[in-house]
Amino acid sequence: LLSGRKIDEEMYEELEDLLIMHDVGVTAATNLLRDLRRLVKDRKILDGEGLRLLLKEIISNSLGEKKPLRLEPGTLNIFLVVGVNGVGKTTTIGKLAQRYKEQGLKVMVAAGDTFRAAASSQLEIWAERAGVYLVSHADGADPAAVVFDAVHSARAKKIDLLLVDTAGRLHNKSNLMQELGKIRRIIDREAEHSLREVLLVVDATTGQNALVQAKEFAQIVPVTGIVLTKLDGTAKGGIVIAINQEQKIPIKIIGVGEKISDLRDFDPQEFAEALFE
Amino acid sequence: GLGDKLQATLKKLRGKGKLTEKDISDAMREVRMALLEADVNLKVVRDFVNAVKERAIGADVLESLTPGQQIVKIVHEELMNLLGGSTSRIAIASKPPTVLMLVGLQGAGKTTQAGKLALSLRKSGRHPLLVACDVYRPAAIEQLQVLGRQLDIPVFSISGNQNPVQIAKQGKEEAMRQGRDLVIIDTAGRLHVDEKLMQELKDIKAAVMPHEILLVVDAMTGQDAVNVAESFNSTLGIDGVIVTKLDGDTRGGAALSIKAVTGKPIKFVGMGEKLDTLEVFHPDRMASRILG
Ligand SMILES: Nc1nc2c(ncn2[C@@H]2O[C@H](COP(=O)(O)OP(=O)(O)OP(=O)(O)O)[C@@H](O)[C@H]2O)c(=O)[nH]1
Ligand SMILES: Nc1nc2c(ncn2[C@@H]2O[C@H](COP(=O)(O)OP(=O)(O)OP(=O)(O)O)[C@@H](O)[C@H]2O)c(=O)[nH]1
Ligand SMILES: [Mg+2]
Ligand SMILES: [Mg+2]
Repeated sequence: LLSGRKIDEEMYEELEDLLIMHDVGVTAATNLLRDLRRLVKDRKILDGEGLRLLLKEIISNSLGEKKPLRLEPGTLNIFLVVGVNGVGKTTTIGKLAQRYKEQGLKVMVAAGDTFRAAASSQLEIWAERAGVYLVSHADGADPAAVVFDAVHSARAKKIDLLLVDTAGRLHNKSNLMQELGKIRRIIDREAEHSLREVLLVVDATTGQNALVQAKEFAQIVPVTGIVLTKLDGTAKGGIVIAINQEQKIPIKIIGVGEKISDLRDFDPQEFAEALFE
Repeated sequence: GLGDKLQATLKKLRGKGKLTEKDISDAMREVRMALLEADVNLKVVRDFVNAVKERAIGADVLESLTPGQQIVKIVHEELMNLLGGSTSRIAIASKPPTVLMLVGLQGAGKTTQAGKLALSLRKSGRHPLLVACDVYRPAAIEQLQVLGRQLDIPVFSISGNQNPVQIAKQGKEEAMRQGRDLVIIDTAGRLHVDEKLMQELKDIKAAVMPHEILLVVDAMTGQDAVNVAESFNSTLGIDGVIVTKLDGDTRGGAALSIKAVTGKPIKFVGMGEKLDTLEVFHPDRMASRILG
């Protein structure tokens, strides 16, 4: 739409609309466009196509380098998976379990959601599909007890990677956030230096509330990365640009479907490209 | 919230008479910001701000209200007009069973809301049967069965059957046999752009002729809410919307966008994970929430 047109104010407005329509939000969009205007001057960009490529570059650069998930060989690695309700935590753990099992690692998953109906059964099926160990207790058990049990079992079995599933929780529920803090303390106490990643799962359809989610979860646990799910839909997940600007949390993984193989590493350039499709 | 921002923007105008074009455009910029931050869809914001602007131009700045309050009052009324005027009642069929069908994106809260609806409608005298038509998600049927056990409400499912259309049909027949006068069908989450799965919904609809098809939407949905709602409505036809997870702190602008674009009523809101947390939709509370 922009190629062949000279740059004018209307073009900047169209780009702002595009960013807003992809949930980048007014504040982050304003920041991006301010950088864009400055670079247009510096680089003497004259036409719409140049403008579009430059904005893509700015977005891609703001998201940083590709950041893989951290795994130290020869020791227990623990990933704690957190987020609000229904975003794709359990499914993502199934996908991650398969990926690392296929790389030859000894993998275990812990059913830390003891609250929601059939949550353990759901994870049990994923564990079976991925061919990995599972630690779970009866429904209604203390999630802290499951995690304690899983960490000790993982150490005994010389597990390379323990994936800890947690119940979905809204960040404005202080008792649930405190429970999460307790789970993290148990992991740190029972397996010092093993907590390698705390992954906040964010649904790509989420709007501005994802910014608050990132802020609030990061206060309780040391969030090391974001998993952006459901990118196979029509939502582009532009909110992660705002999260990255404000909270400086890298996006590491994306979910692109409901099958066990529908997991990819986050690629900033591909992501920026997709915003303009 | 918006009230404070407008007070600051327009504080010089107390008792000045009519609001000028410049006063209005300054105020409209604040309104636009507030609505976009609340996740209201961009196109809906545009139309809404124009409607507010029409009313604000020439509005008298009353002695009893500051101009900021005056604008907020207009915005609140316009939001109420858009959100309100709908019924939270489920139309009960004259010839039982009444069939309800829940649809929506993955993870929106359909299965949980199915349980909540069953409980709520039993309290008003109905005899519900829950029907488990999600044959894809691991342990989805078990999830509904657990809820049914918690509520002592029967759940119909066919183990090993991979045909949701058949399950829905047999579920309705089973309700008639058992004298259950309300059938609540839980369907699998799906993308509005998945043609095969959207066709499956049409096939279920044709097989059981639901009296109400309710679109279940997560309150924290962003700009995409309009695409989803329009798509489900045009492909399948929806009769109402349930907005879930409103016990969170999201402003919930998606609710406004969906109502504005489809015209379908928001019937209920989900205010928690427990099964007694389904509430009737209150347009005035939603309007205040959106404005922050
Ligand atoms: N289309 C699509 N669906 C997904 C993706 N990831 C997860 N889902 C679906 O989203 C729904 C919710 O997934 P779950 O894994 O149960 O989400 P959760 O965060 O564990 O949910 P709670 O534990 O209830 O908070 C399921 O229907 C999944 O199949 C994805 O990348 N794409
Ligand atoms: N806080 C809160 N959580 C809710 C509400 N409604 C549902 N949930 C939670 O949201 C998550 C997803 O709910 P489900 O009922 O499994 O959603 P679904 O639409 O059936 O998911 P799929 O079948 O995978 O598409 C679960 O953790 C529920 O407990 C609500 O009103 N408030
Ligand atoms: Mg889960
Ligand atoms: Mg479900």
